[in-house]
Amino acid sequence: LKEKHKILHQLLQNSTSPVDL
Amino acid sequence: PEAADLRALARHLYEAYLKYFPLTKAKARAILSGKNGDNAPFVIHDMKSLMEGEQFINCRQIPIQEHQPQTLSAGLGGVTGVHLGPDCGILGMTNISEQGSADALELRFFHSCQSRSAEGVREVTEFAKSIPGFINLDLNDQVTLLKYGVIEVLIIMMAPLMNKDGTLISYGQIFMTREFLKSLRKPFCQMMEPKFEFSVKFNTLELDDSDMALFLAVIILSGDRPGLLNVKPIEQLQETVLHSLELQLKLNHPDSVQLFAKLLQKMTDLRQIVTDHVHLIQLLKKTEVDMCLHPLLQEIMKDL
Repeated sequence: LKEKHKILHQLLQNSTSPVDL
Repeated sequence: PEAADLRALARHLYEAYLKYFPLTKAKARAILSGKNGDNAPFVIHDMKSLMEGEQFINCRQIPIQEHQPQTLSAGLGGVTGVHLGPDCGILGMTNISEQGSADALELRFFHSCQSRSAEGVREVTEFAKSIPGFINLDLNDQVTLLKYGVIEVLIIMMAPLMNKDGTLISYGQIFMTREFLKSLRKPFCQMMEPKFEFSVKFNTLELDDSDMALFLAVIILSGDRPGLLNVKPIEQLQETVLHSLELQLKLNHPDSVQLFAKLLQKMTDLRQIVTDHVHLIQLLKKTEVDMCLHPLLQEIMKDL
């Protein structure tokens, strides 16, 4: 599931650094 | 749990809500009722005003000199579409090139909506992480809860921005009329109407931001999402938030009969709205050759 949802996973893991949306 | 703990949880979630969501219900209602000083929103009610306002969509701050001439006067007693008169939308256009540019404009607007939705997913994710115990859940389950809950949360978050005549967008700086949204070509015109119908009813419950914070947490912590690995801890977390919500509603709305039950009933309606929304997006992917869905939204909607 984590593999199929990489951005969501990244959002969950990175608490402060902004993800490039 | 002790009532004091439940009140502390309510306060904590309310603070997280204020921290992560830029436009609260309190602010939105002030704007919609014209009690926001001179900062009336820019109104988009036809293709011409969409063209004029397009550059400001998703801007957090509209430059004042660009903004002022097009706004409705706050003295009209709030923002509604009623004062704007008949809306021609794109129906009045006959010229083929005008129609082509209107089509492109609609598509660009749809892409702006997607960008804001993706940003909304980020905000909801941060809010979810602030729910005590959420980040200790299995990481796969965190992903599942967000995948299935985030559109429901975004739809609930939309309700305070809406009245029967239209909706605030762009952090409350633009008001887009319901009639204009209905005038867009299919299936764009079908996307917002179910949300308006839901929101108008939902708004009659008169929740405030502190109630909303708890309700959003309850939605996120739904233990019946498909594919969850470890349901028990999720249900335990939800149970605590539900107790906190029930107490909050009793204290905050002592005269509102069965408010807690009515609110829980809304969760069923929400699921149908999300199903219909995802179907429309799938339809769009087939009919709009130029459409590309934001990768984050693709992730969420795939196999939903």
